[in-house]
Amino acid sequence: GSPSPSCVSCGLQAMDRDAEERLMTEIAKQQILEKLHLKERPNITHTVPRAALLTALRKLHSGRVRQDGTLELENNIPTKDPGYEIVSFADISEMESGEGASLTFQFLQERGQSIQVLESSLWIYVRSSEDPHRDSRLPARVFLSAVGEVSGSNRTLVIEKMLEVQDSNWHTFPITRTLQSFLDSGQRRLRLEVSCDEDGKNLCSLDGTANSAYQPFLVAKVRLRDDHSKHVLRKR
Amino acid sequence: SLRCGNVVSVCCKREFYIKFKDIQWDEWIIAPEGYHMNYCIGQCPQHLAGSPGIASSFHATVFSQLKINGINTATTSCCVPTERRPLSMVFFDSQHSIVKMDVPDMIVESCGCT
Repeated sequence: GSPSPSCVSCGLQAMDRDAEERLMTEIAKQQILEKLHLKERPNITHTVPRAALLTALRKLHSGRVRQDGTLELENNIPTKDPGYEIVSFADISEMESGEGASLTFQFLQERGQSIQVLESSLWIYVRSSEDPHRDSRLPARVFLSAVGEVSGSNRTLVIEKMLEVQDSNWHTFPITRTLQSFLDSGQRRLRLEVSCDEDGKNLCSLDGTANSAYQPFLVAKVRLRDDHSKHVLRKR
Repeated sequence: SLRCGNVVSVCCKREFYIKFKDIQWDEWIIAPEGYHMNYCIGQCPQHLAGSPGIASSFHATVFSQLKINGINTATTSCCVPTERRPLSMVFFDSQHSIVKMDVPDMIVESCGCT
């Protein structure tokens, strides 16, 4: 009979435009949280230094940074099982020995979630030596230290590299296996100690102060493991 | 694919864009600046059901064969997405880490009748 904008079979009254807009907004919010595997929107208590953020995003190859600092993303066509990439900024504390600094990264894994680390690296900004005649090679070491222990004690060497430092620049340290065993252990805080020692002076910039463009960070490409569901299937 | 106007009749794509700044979600979503949550709405009368080029699903192909052979399908045809594309998102998680995720099939590009 008469055309009615409402859904006759549903028995609902026609919504006014605002109510419909509000409803659609709520649906969009739920859809985005679900697709990002989040229960609720993250509560951001402190801002990451903008310079550090832009540096990290550039390392993520996640697109181009426009003049106004906003990000233009490249839409990657994801594989069937899209992984995702994480950039985590460290909380930094000086080591008592003065040898370097201790970086603490926090990770929160949802209960029942199992994460596979495809690749991970630690990014450290290393300054060039003030002595122009100095050998450009610089020994750098990264240790994994037990959380809660005095820094410098009870730690294991993760990687040792001889850096070629002509001028100040970023250097990466692969920590894929370290991060994988850390996540598998279910802990929440990963603590790494870094030392780039030159005659008692630490050339690694471990400056976590606000607005520091050289804040060390960790990049990881990860994927949710799906063998967990298969396991459940086997149970049935 | 048809784009819906104000009055909806035949299967079409209705565009709906939400700007994260408007809902204060730009505090934790770094990029993109908004989300196109388009959706499909409208009727799929018999003569549009499974029209080639409108619906590219396997279901449409089978449906066409049944119709061509005059078999009464007595089934209804639905207005569904026929093309979708992924969306890359970069956001802060609760640990203030930055996460970049490519979410498949996030944006409806076109609609059609099954």
